[in-house]
Amino acid sequence: MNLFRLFGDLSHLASILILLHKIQTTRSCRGISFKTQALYVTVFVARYLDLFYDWVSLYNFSMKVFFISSSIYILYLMKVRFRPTHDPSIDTFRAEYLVGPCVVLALIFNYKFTFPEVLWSFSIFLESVAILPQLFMLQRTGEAETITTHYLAALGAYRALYIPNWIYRYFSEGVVDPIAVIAGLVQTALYVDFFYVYFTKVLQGQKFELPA
Amino acid sequence: AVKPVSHDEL
Repeated sequence: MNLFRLFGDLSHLASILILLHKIQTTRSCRGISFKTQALYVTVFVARYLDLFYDWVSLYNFSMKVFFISSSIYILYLMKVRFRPTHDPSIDTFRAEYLVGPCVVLALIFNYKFTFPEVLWSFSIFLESVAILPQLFMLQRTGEAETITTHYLAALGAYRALYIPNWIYRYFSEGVVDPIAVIAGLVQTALYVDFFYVYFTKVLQGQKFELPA
Repeated sequence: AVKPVSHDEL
């Protein structure tokens, strides 16, 4: 564990708490892509099933339990509790276009052709693109509530912080995880546009609005 | 140096 990874994980944790806070206080899931949230549940379940048979640490175990349970809870909030506030007509990205290729990629690129390893690769690939329905929705509506942009910023920061973590691990432990690194770089790159608007507008106190 | 990975990251 190094500080980059720790702050990355904390940022990930914070993003979920911000999202929960947004839904609970506004009593609405407006502006949140259900598809992205459903993809995250898929990602967490596929990757963290190892918590039943592979012990890493108490930290690792608790985070996995938190990520799986909170992501399922968010789906419940969106589909049941605050269902009327979710508008599927603007959440139109075809998620199956993401899941299909990720299954294929996982079958080709994995560290071992076993069920848990292919599942792990699948979750890594899927996580790298899971934010696309959300970013697509943002692009489509052209604006976002400030709290939603803080959620995305925390999520993007988590990905960005994993990059110096890998560089650090390369020099301190001599390990490289090519699948995680390549997928992680792609994932972080997807946030570049968002971060540009976030830094130049939201952090200057303006509303998040995309140029028409 | 690519070593076998233990998947210890989240």
